[in-house]
Amino acid sequence: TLLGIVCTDVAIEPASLHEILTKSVGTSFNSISIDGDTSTNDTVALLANGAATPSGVKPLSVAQQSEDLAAFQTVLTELTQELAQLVVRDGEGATKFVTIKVQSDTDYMTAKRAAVSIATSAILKCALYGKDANWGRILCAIGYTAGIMDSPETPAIATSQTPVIPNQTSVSFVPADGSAELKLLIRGEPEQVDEVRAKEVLEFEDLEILVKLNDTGDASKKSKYESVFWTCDFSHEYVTINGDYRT
Amino acid sequence: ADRSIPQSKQKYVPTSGSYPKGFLAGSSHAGVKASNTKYDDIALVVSEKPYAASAVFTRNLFKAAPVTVSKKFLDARKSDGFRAVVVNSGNANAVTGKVGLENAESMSRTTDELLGHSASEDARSLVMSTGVIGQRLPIDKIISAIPKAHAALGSTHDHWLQTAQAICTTDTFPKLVSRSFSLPSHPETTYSVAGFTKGAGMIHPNMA
Repeated sequence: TLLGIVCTDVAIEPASLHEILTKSVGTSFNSISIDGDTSTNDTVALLANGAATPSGVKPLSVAQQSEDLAAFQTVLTELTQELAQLVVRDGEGATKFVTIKVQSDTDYMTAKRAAVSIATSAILKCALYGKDANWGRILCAIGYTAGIMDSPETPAIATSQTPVIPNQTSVSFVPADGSAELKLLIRGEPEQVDEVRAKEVLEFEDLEILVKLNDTGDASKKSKYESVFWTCDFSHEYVTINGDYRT
Repeated sequence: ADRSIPQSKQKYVPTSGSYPKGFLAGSSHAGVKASNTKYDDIALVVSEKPYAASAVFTRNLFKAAPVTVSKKFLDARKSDGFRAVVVNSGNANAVTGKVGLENAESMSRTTDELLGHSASEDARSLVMSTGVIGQRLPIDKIISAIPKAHAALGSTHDHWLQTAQAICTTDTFPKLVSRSFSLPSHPETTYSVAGFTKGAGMIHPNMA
């Protein structure tokens, strides 16, 4: 279960708080996964008592967009992202902290669905624990997301006009030490991966998986949408903890 | 279980912080889980003056009692006039029927009364629970421990850190983050925001 309490001494109109909180949660707590299980109790509360706001200064309000509101939203989002990342770092049995970035030109939800699918793939998470640069499992996870999006049986989520196109999909590992990314797949074609280098990259606790869904080969062209999601690996310890956890 | 923080995680635990004015944090030991004989498992955050509040909650269809109750409280007060959040760890008070709802309300009412608010008012304390699912709360233990958490309230870094620790279950370290900042229209004023969270398993939040 995720619980969170965030307190600030900024004055904020009660009617505006929910929108402010929801905006930050979308790119923080709602962008993490440890084991893919959504709890019965997840709750994050935002409390604002205005104790530091000078008299005469109006409470922040979403009805009056202001620089102050934007600045507070940025601070809140950064703080909630930091908290959310700490949760992933403490994932039961986790040995890796994995950032998944998926870029798409279609829409944000296409990128997010692919990111979620990668983040919840048990077989990929086991590969990461084993320090295996298994891009095939990444592609597999992206691929069945695309399949679901195309399915007539699930029209509610069939919003994307363009499904994932295999020969425009590229996958890289971005090392935590800032060194050059390790390209695993370029526009659907597998790279000759240097296994020694791959092992080096996977020795770091932190790893970034970068997926481009509409890679045209033009390095100067930036994708329109990017979803960032955080997850961890699966280890033996996860099974031990949850096999032992008793009522 | 031993809750000493692993060496590799100690870098994530702050040694100081910048905490918002007017908020106090405290914790106490109720022994919600019989196996927990020494660690605090009740957490309390109180504001000296009423605050605006909002929350996002799980979309899981089997919402735990504190989720249902806190949402009701927020709706009743239209997000205004709150004073506290009270949390227990060790038992999620989930899938516990009507008694679960009564127990969650009882935690809130007990906290409100400690803060001088009448039980006849709309509730001013939000409630959260975390832990095992499907067991009734040992409510007498919890109700007895809430005044102790209230008595332990304070505004130092240690108070916040200990309170963050009290909501932990299988977590290996408390997760506490704070920062101070200013806003463009009055840069001379320093504000603070602080948050703490828990979670290590059953984590794929989808809150609204």
